[in-house]
Amino acid sequence: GGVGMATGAYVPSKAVWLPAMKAKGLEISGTFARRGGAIHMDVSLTNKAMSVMTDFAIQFNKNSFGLAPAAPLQVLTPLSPNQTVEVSLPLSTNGPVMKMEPLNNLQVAVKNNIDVFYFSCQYPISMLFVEDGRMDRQLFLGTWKDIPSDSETQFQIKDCHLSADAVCNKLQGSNVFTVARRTADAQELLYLSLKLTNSIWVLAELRVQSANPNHTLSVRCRAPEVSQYVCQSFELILRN
Amino acid sequence: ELDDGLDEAFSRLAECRANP
Repeated sequence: GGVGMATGAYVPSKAVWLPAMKAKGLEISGTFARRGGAIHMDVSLTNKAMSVMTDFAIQFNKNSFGLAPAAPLQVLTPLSPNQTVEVSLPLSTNGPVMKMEPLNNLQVAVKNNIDVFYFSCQYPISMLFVEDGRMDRQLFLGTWKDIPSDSETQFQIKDCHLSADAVCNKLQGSNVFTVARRTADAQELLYLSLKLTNSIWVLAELRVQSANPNHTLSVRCRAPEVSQYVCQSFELILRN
Repeated sequence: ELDDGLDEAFSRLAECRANP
């Protein structure tokens, strides 16, 4: 839960990215959220050292989707011992691109008056799902058929007790759009689309059976390396 | 939904996927 709830989008809870013992007393925990069409890195900085910390700045390494700070890290007053400050850093997707492993890995450098510290974190790929990700129905059918079935990624979402309506609503809260719905052979088939910030389209079919809490997700994408991350993100969205 | 042939195409796709 947390800050992203107003739009219904999935937001992971904050995790410790940099423990104080690895950063001369600076502890950083954080999460990522998409709010009002903009991506934010929401961080808590805690001073667990015995002296005041000042002069904070942040930099990202090249990453798969060109994420970069869109503004300086604003820590307006010195951080006293035992003090925590919450900062919401807006991010752009116009930074330098380099494919990372895993794809959603982000390497970060943070400096203060004491030293420079480095850590890695992973962002939910769903924060890259843009608001205009509903694909035209004719384009969906054509694209689905164009992408060979052997590059389809299948994934089981187990023990999910949501109705097809609830699934559609929950996914739409994270910019996954229902292009069409059909009932066939006692299954509800949902045809879904999303678009990533780098304009990669992802098409999906989710099979929901009313008597079975295990749903089958099939994903087709012209950049098939993103499919497994999208599958995992659907599971996180539907479970939260 | 508009009957522009797409409804039918989605129905065929769903049938085909549900009964491969």
